[in-house]
Amino acid sequence: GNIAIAIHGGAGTILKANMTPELEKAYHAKLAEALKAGYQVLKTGGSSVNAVQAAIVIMEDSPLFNAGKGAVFTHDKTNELDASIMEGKSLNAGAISGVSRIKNPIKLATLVMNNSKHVMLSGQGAEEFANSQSVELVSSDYFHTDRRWNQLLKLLKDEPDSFKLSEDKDDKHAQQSKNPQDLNNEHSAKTAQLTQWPDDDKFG
Amino acid sequence: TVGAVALDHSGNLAAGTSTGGMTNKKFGRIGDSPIIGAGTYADNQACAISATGHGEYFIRAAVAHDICARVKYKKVSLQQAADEVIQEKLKAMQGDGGIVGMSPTGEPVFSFNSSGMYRGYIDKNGKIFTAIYQ
Repeated sequence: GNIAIAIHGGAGTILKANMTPELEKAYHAKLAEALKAGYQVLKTGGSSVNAVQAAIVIMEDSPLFNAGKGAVFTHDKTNELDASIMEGKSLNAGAISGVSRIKNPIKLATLVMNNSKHVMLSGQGAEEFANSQSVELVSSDYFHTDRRWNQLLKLLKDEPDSFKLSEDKDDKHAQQSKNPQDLNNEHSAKTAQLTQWPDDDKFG
Repeated sequence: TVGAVALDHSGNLAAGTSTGGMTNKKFGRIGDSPIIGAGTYADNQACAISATGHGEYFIRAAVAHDICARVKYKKVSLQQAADEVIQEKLKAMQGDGGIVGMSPTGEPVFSFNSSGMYRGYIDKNGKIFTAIYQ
């Protein structure tokens, strides 16, 4: 039968005026890479669930999108990730929420669907389940990008004093932002420009 | 937020969504992405949907399931069902965002009411398409 795949990388206020030609090219290239990864699975007879996973993992690993690497920061300066997956044949589904050490949340959601009786697991419990499934846990630093860190800093500067971010010097994220290597990273440099982006106001 | 929907050789649909959530979120807040029926839904008889946008509205509007239910019960096309929910129902609630969908015969569908959505497809003819703006 027919095979086909479609993806999205998030919706919102995306203005051409704020996009450099290089960044726009980078987005198109990453979208195409994700599509081809998923389509390859379908072409070789693989399942739609595996194709969806393959496409999403490419976008989770890219700092261009708000998922996995490049995820936004919470008020508490952490990254909390959510994911879900569903198969149309059996209406079986799996979801996880509020995890901070799972490199590819869509893979854990798929394990919940296939290897548990549950539909959704959250927070520490989801990470314990991940452990039981031998899923690799990464350091929470893995998710840090300057772009997202600066977005949080900018927001917290505008918030009432009680929410102000402390300037303690030994704050590991603050230190990480000053890491020249990070700043030299091509993607970080490009996406750091996005801090000029007029963010919309759906925060917190 | 990122998402994907697919149709395989056996005619099975699947949908998936993954997100970092909302900047500056507090109290363990989650949006629609991990909520089956709101941010993600798949049913071989109707469609596969992955949604992205202001989660609270997508949950209250049960967006992903609502689109599939309209296809199934109203017998309308996936594009029409998606537009009814995203361009009318969600907009009336002041909710912004969009969805990517796949029909049981392999038609990819987009519907979004914001200025842009990173999106793309490879259709049943193998044609690849990517886009950002409206």
